[in-house]
Formats: sequence, C-alpha cells, structure tokens
Amino acid sequence: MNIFRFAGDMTHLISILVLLLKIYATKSCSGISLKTQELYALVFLTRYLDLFTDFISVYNTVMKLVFIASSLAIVWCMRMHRAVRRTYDKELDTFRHYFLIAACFLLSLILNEKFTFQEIFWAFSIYLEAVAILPQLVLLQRSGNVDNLTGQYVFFLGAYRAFYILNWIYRYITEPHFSRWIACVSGIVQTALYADFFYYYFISWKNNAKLQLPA
Amino acid sequence: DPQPEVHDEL
Repeated sequence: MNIFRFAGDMTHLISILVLLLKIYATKSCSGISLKTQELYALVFLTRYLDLFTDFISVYNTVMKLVFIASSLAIVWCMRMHRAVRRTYDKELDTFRHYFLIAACFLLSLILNEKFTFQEIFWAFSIYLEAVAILPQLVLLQRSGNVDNLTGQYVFFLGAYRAFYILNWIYRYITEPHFSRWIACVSGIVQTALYADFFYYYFISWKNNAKLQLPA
Repeated sequence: DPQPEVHDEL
C-alpha cells in the first residue's frame, strides 16, 4: 500500500468521523443529505460482499467493517433518533436518488469486469459512489449557508478522492499490470463533481470567511 | 479469458 492510498483511506475515515461528530455533538443533521448517506450505505454493502469470499489483509477487513457500520449508524440516526430527525432538511433534500440507483445498476450490467453476481455488484458500487455526493451538493447549493463541520465533511470526502487518483497514478507507474479502468474513470468523474465545491471552499478559507455557495 | 483482479482497494 502506498502513501497516497493510505492518505485517501484516512481522509475518507476522517470525513465519516467529522460527520458522526457533527451529529452527536450538535444533535443535528441540518445540511446533511439523508439520500447521499443512504447511497453510501448501499455502496459499502454491495462493494464489500467480498468480505465473505476474499481476504486481503486485516487492515482491509477492519476498514470495510468500519465503513459499513458507520454508514448504517448515520442512516439510522437520521431516520430514527428523535432529536436528530427533527433537524433533517427534508424539504431541501429532494434529489431523486432512485434514478441514480437504477441507472448505475443498468450500467453495471453492461460494463463490468466479469458477468458474475459479485463483479456486477462491485461495478454497481463503484458507479454509485461516483454520483452519491450529488444529493448532498444539491442540498448545500439550495441551503446556501454551510456550517463548518458540514463543509469539512465534504472537504475531506473530496480529499479522499484526490488522494485515490494520486494512488492510481503511482500504481500505474510502479505496477506492471495495473489497469483498473472502471474504478479510475469513475473515480475521476467523482472527483470532478467536487471541483466546484472545492473552489468555493478555498475562496472562503483564503478570505477567512464563512463558506457560502452561490444560489 | 482473463480473470478480474482481486479488488484490493476500499
């Protein structure tokens, strides 16, 4: 494992911890899209089916279990926790995420590494992860104001994507047979979706001002 | 028929 991959995994983990911190400390999930969180839970559940069939390393197994458990915990909190549920911006979170699920599933039936149950769900999870942030970005755009922890949550998620691209470049150079086109192309699409957010994040950071997205 | 590589990333 190279340093970029590790940094990517850690920023991914930090983003989830920041989100959990926001929900537990403020008992509020305002500004957080439940639809994006449900998509991430589905991403992890379908991608890590290999927990039962392939063992890579203790690190991989533990991280997979942490990602599954934390994403389910966040969805549970936003749906079931009485105080947290009240703060959910339901009327702003109207992205039709079922279309994303259907489109990604169709694509995974056509474009996969092998036409098997596990490989189709793996491809599905990669495609779905690439677009899962969309409901969250739409919600932020609509509400305009972004609180600090929510801004940092999306920032760390974007950093995770950026580190994974560096990881692929590194692996492409150092490993003779490295070719993961499905993951790489989807990853680049996913990172590009953050570009706009990053621009405004850095502007606000440079001016030491509150993060605001244009309407 | 090439086998897919093991998915070793998260």
